[in-house]
Amino acid sequence: AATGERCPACGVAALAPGAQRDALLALAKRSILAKLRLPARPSVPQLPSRGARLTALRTVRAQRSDAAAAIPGMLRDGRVPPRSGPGLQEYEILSFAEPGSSTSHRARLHFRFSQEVAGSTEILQATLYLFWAARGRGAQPVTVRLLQPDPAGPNTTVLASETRLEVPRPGWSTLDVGAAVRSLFGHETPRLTVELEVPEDWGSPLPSDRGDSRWPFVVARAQARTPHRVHRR
Amino acid sequence: GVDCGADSRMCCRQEFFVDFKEIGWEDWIIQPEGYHMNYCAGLCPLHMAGIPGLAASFHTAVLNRIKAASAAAAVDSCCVPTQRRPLSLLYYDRDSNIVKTDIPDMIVDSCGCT
Repeated sequence: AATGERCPACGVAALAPGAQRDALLALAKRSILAKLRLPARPSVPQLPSRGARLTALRTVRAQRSDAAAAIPGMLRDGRVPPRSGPGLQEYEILSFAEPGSSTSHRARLHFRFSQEVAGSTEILQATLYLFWAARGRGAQPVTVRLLQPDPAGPNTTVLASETRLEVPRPGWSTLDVGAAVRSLFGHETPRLTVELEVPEDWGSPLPSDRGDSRWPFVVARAQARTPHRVHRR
Repeated sequence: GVDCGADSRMCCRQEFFVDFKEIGWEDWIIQPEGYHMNYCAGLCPLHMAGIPGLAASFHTAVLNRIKAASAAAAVDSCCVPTQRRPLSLLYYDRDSNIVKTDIPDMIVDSCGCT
């Protein structure tokens, strides 16, 4: 405004350069937060360990290239074309386990999903990754229970499903948790609880340190819900 | 499309890079380091209407001169994005999950007159 310059297109007095920059930076922040459906920038309480992050990101990349090999018409950058509604915004979510109550051979893990994403997307796929260290000889039976928040009362859970895994050797094993996470996305607090139960003589089913790169995680793929359209004739 | 120069007055694309470190967002946005929030600015007199950017063939230029001479030349058209692409973000949400998403139509690649 000081320079008396006017916008050539609409004639409004041009902003001073500093004020214009601040206005554009504020616009960029508003625009990104609005598109991510976030009320404000997230304050990240506790970052997952670097090892766990790298392991999970490598897994997602490997999963994507496997999917590329499996699905014809794969997009160039490795994204799987959405099954329904091309052009809908897609999300890939890596959720790292929060340790819950545990005993010598049983452990609970919690996976939280943010309300912003849960409230505006639908789950296409969700996989739980668990690492088993070397234990005894031969295949070992492990029970994995998926628990969900009980609508009847806070901090109580109900059993959603129970799976017995035969762990043949040390390494990663996966479990499809798509149905459990999908039904969570309608809840007030979208939190998946996983209970692991191993044979008594195994010891804890979890790595000793949360910073371990073999810490359990869930990889979920979600897609923005198609906007609800009302057709009137 | 055309990128704006120091004294461009006609419709062009103005580059504007937002460095996430400069706005203190580098702790929750893992990738990329910033956002190209380019925008379109400049004049679109009617004889420029309908061509993507300023690059016009000789035939279009002659046609424009004829249009410019017409009485309706006083009405302008608008300088708008003609090509846009998604902004791919990898970020932490408030539960420390890592989320990757492609936000469609966030980066303007070229501008032109409606």
